[in-house]
Amino acid sequence: VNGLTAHQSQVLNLIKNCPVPEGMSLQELKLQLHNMSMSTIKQAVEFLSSEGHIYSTVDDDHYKSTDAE
Amino acid sequence: SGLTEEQKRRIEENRQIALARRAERLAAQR
Repeated sequence: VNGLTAHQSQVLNLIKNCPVPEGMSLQELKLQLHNMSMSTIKQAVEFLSSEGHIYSTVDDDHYKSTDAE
Repeated sequence: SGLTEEQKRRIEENRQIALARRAERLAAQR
């Protein structure tokens, strides 16, 4: 629908729904996405970041969505 | 929140960059 793969959409939804001010860490993503390897998660994060859907916050391990307020 | 002013500034800066990038990609798709 939005031009994203299933993996990319899953990663984006988790980041979108994370209420923490510094966003979601790669480690938290891995804990919630049992079906995905860390390298798959990192690839999705890189793509979403290059498209402007998400951005890094306090370091390169934490991300927030541009959709979230 | 537990973030420092410096961290908040950096986050806002990255958000603006991402928003600009996103607008750019959307424009390119049309």
